[in-house]
Amino acid sequence: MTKIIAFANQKGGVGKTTTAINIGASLAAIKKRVLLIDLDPQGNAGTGLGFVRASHRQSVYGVIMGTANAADNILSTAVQGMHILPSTMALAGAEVDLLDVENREYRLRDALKPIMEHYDYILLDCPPALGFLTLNALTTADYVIIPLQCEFYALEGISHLVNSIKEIKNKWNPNLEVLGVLLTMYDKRYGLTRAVEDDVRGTFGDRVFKTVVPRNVRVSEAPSHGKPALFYDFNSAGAQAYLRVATEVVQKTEKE
Amino acid sequence: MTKIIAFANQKGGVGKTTTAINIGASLAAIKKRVLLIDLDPQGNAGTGLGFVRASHRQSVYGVIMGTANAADNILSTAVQGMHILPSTMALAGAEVDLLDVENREYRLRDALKPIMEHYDYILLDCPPALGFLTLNALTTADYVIIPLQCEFYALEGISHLVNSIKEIKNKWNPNLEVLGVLLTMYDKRYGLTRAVEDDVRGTFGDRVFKTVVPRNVRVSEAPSHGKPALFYDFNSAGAQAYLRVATEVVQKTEKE
Ligand SMILES: Nc1ncnc2c1ncn2[C@@H]1O[C@H](COP(=O)(O)OP(=O)(O)OP(=O)(O)O)[C@@H](O)[C@H]1O
Ligand SMILES: Nc1ncnc2c1ncn2[C@@H]1O[C@H](COP(=O)(O)OP(=O)(O)OP(=O)(O)O)[C@@H](O)[C@H]1O
Ligand SMILES: [Mg+2]
Ligand SMILES: [Mg+2]
Repeated sequence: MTKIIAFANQKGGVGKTTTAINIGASLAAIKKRVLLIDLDPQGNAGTGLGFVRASHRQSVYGVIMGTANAADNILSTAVQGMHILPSTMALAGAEVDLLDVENREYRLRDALKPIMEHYDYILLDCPPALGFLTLNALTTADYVIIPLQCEFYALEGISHLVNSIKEIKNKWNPNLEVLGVLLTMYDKRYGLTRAVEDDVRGTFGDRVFKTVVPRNVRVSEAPSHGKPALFYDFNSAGAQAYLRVATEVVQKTEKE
Repeated sequence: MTKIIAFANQKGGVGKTTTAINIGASLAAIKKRVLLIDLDPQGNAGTGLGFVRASHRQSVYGVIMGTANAADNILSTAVQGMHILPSTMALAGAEVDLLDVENREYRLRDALKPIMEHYDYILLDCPPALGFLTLNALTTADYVIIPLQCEFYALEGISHLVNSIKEIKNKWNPNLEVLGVLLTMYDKRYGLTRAVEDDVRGTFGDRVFKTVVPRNVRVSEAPSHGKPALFYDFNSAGAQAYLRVATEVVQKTEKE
């Protein structure tokens, strides 16, 4: 049973792309078949895996518009067992392009049906907004992971995100569950970090991943080498944290 | 002559809001009359200055829609000499609400005309996207400051941002100038930070602020106290860096 996980948070720079890439690589390392879909017009999931922007014509834009099928736009990556459906700048125009179209919320979900059985996990990297592209991701996904920096602004916005997820669950996707909140760029030296962690664990209980991802320069260096942290510096604190997060993901989603 | 400065970068979490608030507070500290406008539906500029989300009905949304005037939606802040035109969630709907309206790019510019003479500086905090709200900011502004984290993804996206600014300058706003790229959350211990700095100074020359803003926990703690860093911890490295940046802003914009 293919599991679809969205990485969403309207707050910018909290680690959505970094988390999607590194959980993807970790799942591929334990022999799961993974497809990463870049729903952010910035295209960071692609560039973080070594794809030069605009060097490929494959894009999720045509797939969402209905002018192309998913299978023709999937590329393999340097990570054995992980494929990518990349984005291009054109994706920024999808919201307006599809404004008057029926069922525009289900575009992505319907387009993925023919290729789902080839993958164990499909990961959706979202842009920093609760607009059309994130909406399409959340109507398609079975689960949502909420990457959260332990900072004031990130904490401030989480209740609005959770309410939006509930609304989408009620209106369009009854299957949607919050798989967990993942604390990223965690720095135990700072009082602010610990204060935010206490607040989040108090509010979300065991829906907060046990693993926290530390701030670790190897994680932020890895994309400039076109690799996930696990393949850039296997023993780094960041790479090992993401491997543990992936284990928690498998435990939570393969319960059945 | 009122100077309008936008803080723009589609990359999320690079310090747009933090920079707008702290440059604003620094300008107010040297007795400039400042208006901060929050064009991000997240509303972080408001919450960073102590305004509880949804406790105020004032919003830039009505001003952009043309249903309200700017003067009625301006609030004073805890910082003497700095006012705010806050945002609300409704702002997220502005792009679609104004889709078929003539001259929608000039909505903000026209709405600010009646109140401009009351301020020396008007600062526009933008959301992490190159959509309608950032477009309105860039057609209104005289200058753009590009906050940039010294990281791979942030560097990756800057050429697209600069090209978009050029396009807006040609099509809608011939006055628009890049006032400078500001390096934020600078950590001189990391090789990646220095590599990005070398790349940026090589590309942008003296359009990069001489001052860099160091990563400084007091800067990220300040918004949880509803204050800019200067009023939370005057002597902190972050607050002092922003004071120096504001001095550079004055030098660059008050040349005449
Ligand atoms: N654990 C970590 N340690 C150090 N740096 C990190 C870590 N996680 C992410 N980063 C860095 O922080 C920055 C923000 O992360 P990332 O771009 O993944 O966030 P995002 O939420 O996808 O941003 P956006 O909102 O723009 O899509 C990046 O430069 C990334 O390399
Ligand atoms: N110099 C600094 N030192 C430490 N932390 C900082 C610094 N500047 C910003 N931050 C923190 O980094 C995070 C991102 O900054 P901020 O929210 O201002 O970026 P942004 O570009 O406005 O984000 P968004 O794209 O979501 O609008 C915030 O939690 C902020 O407190
Ligand atoms: Mg991202
Ligand atoms: Mg912001």
